[in-house]
Amino acid sequence: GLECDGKVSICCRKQFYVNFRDIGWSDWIIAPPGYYGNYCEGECPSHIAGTSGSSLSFHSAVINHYRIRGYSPFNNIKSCCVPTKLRAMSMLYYDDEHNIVKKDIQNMIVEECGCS
Amino acid sequence: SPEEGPASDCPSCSLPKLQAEVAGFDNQLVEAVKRHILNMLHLKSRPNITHPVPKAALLNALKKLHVGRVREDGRVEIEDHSSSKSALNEPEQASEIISFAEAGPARDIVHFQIAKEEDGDLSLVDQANIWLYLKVSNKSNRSRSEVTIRLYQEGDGSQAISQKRVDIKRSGWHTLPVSRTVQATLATQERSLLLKVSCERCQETGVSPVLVEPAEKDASHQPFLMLLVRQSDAHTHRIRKR
Repeated sequence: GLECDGKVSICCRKQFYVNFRDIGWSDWIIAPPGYYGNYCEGECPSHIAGTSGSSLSFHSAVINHYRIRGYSPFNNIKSCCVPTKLRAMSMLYYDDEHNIVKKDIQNMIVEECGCS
Repeated sequence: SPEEGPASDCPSCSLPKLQAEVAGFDNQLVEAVKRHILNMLHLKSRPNITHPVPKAALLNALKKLHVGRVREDGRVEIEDHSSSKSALNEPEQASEIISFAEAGPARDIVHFQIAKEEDGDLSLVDQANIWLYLKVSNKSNRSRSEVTIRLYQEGDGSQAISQKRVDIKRSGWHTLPVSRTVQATLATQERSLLLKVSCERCQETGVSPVLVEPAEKDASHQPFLMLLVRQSDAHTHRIRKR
């Protein structure tokens, strides 16, 4: 997947880090100190659909195959810049009852983007 | 952009333009991140922390969690004792909850308010233990003492829900398994657990379980409940893998 550097307009991953102290959430979130709220942005011209990103689904590869051959209805489907690889994150925080909770959350951080 | 036609079907394709044009885009992103985190934690709003847990109690309980250090990026570092190195682990879909005891209606009764979750996904308890600190009095002249600790669920008959015979040489932590009781408590609306702690031969041997100390002079020895829960689908998957 491509990293957005301000020069490319093609689908890429934009890094966005939020420090919990900066948003006043460090009183209830014990760890980690912040969150990588990465997101995908950029254009997906039809010729790169289904090519970027290492973890695109078999499903989108098949649709792309039909699209290239001009089969209806796939030739009208527009490609979209989406997360193609996500990863889990663990969080340690206080809940409303002042219990300490350690939770593992799947698909929390965007690692790669690609054209669907 | 509408003029460009079909590109508008895909919201993320128009992001670069938005970013350049809309003032306060970063603030909107931060708000979106806040909502996302709360959604993923099944919380309606951020918890209101009115009286933080004493640091000594927090540090002591964290040492007993099943996880290593949560890194800056949310990955967890686990100590590998065989090679004395640490490894990075992809977290599973699991939750660990430490619930500190609060004072109950009597001195020997402790109260645990287990986290409330609206979607009820805390339904499968893998493990639940009460951690209790047994203090040996300095005046005790015995070299070792054998005592029996029993836990009773308040208002639920005279049968102990958990018991343990302990051979004590010095003060220290002891665990009593309470998985079945906690599983039943999670099925209730209140998710509140009242436990009566009894200790056989404690008085005569100079041993005393540390319960809730109002003055917080012994906060690091406050009893706590630690439970490991899994979402139901993750649980069945794990069983199959084994």
